[in-house]
Amino acid sequence: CTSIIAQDTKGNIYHGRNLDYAFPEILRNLTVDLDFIQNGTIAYTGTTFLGYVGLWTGQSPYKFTVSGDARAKGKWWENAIAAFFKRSSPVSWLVRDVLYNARDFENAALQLSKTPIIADTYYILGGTQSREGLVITRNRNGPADLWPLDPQRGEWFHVETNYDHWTTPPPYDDRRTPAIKALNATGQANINAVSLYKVLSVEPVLNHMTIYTTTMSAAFPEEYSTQIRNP
Amino acid sequence: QDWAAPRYNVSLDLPPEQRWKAILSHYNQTYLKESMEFIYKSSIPKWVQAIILPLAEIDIIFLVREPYADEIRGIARTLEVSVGYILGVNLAYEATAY
Repeated sequence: CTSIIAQDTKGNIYHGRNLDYAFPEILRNLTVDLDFIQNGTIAYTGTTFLGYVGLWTGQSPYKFTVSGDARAKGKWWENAIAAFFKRSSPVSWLVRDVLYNARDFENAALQLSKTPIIADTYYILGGTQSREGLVITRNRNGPADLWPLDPQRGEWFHVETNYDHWTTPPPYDDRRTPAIKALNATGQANINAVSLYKVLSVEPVLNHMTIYTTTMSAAFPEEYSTQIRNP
Repeated sequence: QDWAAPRYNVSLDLPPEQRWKAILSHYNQTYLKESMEFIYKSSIPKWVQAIILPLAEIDIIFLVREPYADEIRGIARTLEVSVGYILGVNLAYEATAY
């Protein structure tokens, strides 16, 4: 997977993600965008596969956007203990819980950082205000690292794939470097949902395992858009 | 060619067991059923299958909480597949991410 949060020169936050997974031919046919309705209004929006009740991509309108990327760490039995004995949350169910419960960006960041989960992951969070962007590197029991946007120091975007951001990705799976190059070529003044989609369409950020690309911005919830990819 | 994901509503005002039924009805049930079984058998380790299937036959509330337990039950009932298959698909990441 590849997730990107970026802030334009006016302080607008954009969030995009490619979801890469096994069985792409099947999962492309099962991908849906869903508006979860309560009392006649959209409580939250998300993208998932039919039969899968969790969300790896979602938006709480006018509050925040969130995506999850896989982080393969630890041992199988640690996941088993977290699931069967600690009764921790599956990673994608916590996303859905937070989309439903969190009051705002800050509260979402707190819940996504601290709630025990079964397996490690990366949560990428975007808000509605300037500087509201955060990559949360998660261990099962809490945060391993918090990496906020810092536009005043030139960090107007963050790219998270499936490796800790403070390490170098392996050369056989470096989607981070091409994404960073494409973002720098785009420039902060030109970043928006359309240009972010183009960045996420650069190979190998877009690859044969990419199932869908979602672009979203919590301040403009009607622009939530998912394209099913066929690279 | 790329194409836009279809978009549907899920009513949180409905009981969890009924929330996914209308969406699933838009799709070929046989294809959905076969897809779930294929993903389950291809991605869930055998040791996880050995735990999930018998427990799910008793009651998945031993394994997962509401409203997700009831949503999974409702999907399994609609597709006429074992609750264990749907539960396994929903825990595929947790069963393989290490």
